[in-house]
Amino acid sequence: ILELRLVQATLFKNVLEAISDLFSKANFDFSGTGLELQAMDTSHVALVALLLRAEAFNHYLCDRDLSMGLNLADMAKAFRCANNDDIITIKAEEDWSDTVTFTFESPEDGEISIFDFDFVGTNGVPLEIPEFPESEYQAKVRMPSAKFMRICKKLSSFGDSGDRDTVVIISVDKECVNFFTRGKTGTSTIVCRQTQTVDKPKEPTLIEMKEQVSLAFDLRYMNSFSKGSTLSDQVTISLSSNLPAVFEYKIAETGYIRYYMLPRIEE
Amino acid sequence: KSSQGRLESFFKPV
Repeated sequence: ILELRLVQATLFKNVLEAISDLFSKANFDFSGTGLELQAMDTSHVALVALLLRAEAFNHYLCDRDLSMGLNLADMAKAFRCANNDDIITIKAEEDWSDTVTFTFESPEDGEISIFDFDFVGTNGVPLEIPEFPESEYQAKVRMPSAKFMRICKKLSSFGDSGDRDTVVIISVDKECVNFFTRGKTGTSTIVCRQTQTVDKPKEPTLIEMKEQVSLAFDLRYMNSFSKGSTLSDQVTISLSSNLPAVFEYKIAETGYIRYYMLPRIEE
Repeated sequence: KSSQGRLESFFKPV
């Protein structure tokens, strides 16, 4: 049997908002450890991996590993009807008929909404996601997630919006990270310097650089990743010319959401 | 000209 409860719908609402525009289906893996979610976009360019440890839930009972593919668009629609302070219950029975039940209960007026979701096939997930060695990454940038989102928005508004393939180049050089994009009639560069942690201890921008690195990514994807900002105050971007870049948001003490994307390759 | 790299070679099915 699987039975989970969260007394505030916000966390799950935010998770769905952070993934549902880019990924149409996801694999949800429930085990004694917690919930592991994985999704790959249809063009196999981006992968998202989420971990919510059992401690993230107010009640967590899972006596048998259970893996289910779910349609994220349908789930996002259902969760938009949930209020932030609704109590969520997630249930699947032992003799489960390939469905999972999500219940939203309003603590104020006692109204209960029940959604049953059928399992669906997923795009080849779950996948084995190795922990890539730290030494393989040429640079790591940590910054406030709101700042990263703002940068993505600025670049998107300047970048040629008619072109789905607007490219952003992220370069790390000493104590600076530059975001560069080309618009119709010019270019735009946003420079972020490493900030002194004494000034704004809660909002540092930290840059760890082993060697200079300059990589190109699809801005459209990066923009979607930046929606992880509702889950964490900080984002860490790990850059390597040989490995997928990782955009990681730590979720309090209870997990993380990681987006993986390879840099563009010169042909 | 550049193209977006694909992830299959880094992540294998479980």
